[in-house]
Amino acid sequence: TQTQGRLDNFFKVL
Amino acid sequence: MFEARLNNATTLKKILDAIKDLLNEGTFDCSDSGIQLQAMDNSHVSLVSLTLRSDGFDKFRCDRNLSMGMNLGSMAKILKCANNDDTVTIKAQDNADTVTFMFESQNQEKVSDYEMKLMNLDQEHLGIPETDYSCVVRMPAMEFARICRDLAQFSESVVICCTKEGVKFSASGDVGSANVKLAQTFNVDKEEEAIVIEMQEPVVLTFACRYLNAFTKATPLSNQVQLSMSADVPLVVEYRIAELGHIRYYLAPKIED
Repeated sequence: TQTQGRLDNFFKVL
Repeated sequence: MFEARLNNATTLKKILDAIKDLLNEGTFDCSDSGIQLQAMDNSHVSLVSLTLRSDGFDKFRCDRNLSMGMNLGSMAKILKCANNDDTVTIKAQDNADTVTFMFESQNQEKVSDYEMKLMNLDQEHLGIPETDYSCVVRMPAMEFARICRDLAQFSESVVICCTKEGVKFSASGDVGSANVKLAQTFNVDKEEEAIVIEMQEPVVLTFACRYLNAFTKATPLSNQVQLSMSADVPLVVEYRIAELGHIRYYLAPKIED
């Protein structure tokens, strides 16, 4: 099964 | 003083249509280089990045950098009041808490202005790393919209598989399964009908149809769409806005549990 990723896991908060 | 003018309201209406389903509000950052907006949807799954260059406007003046937080639903109400061929001017004073949209008919006989309250939005800015994508696909924007719409009937997710030969979109669910394969085109008459694939490594990624369909609201802005993909990183869906800039959508892939 797959879950939806979140952008916070890929991009850094500036 | 900030002032930006476009000779017809259609472009701005299309831009707003392209973002308002994903975002309730957004901050328009204005500088002498143009207008930028970067915002994630509420669930932090997708991000909209809009760039409008100052030289693409018919008039552009920005004396001091300005961040204008706007409710996009309210902005949509105001833009509905403009005719497509009206000239639209966006104006704000420095440190103002309102923005004014002025619409002028082509014959100058009707001039309307709408003032909207600005919002203080506490928005996180994300640093998007420079990425060399394994696959970059350029294809007609209408075709991409059609595929996303069709496949959404079968599943919540679409699998995009890109190889040198072509790109395949697949969905499967209770009804059955659907596959759409597009081959790279050669010798097409019109550039906007071309399907071009630049591949370093093949990729297979899964994305939520709902977001892809939201991105295709930008279709009226551009003949072509560009999909940039690498394993395990967000997809970039880019629509160029002729002579003005671009809108990019980022979408986090679905990942194995």
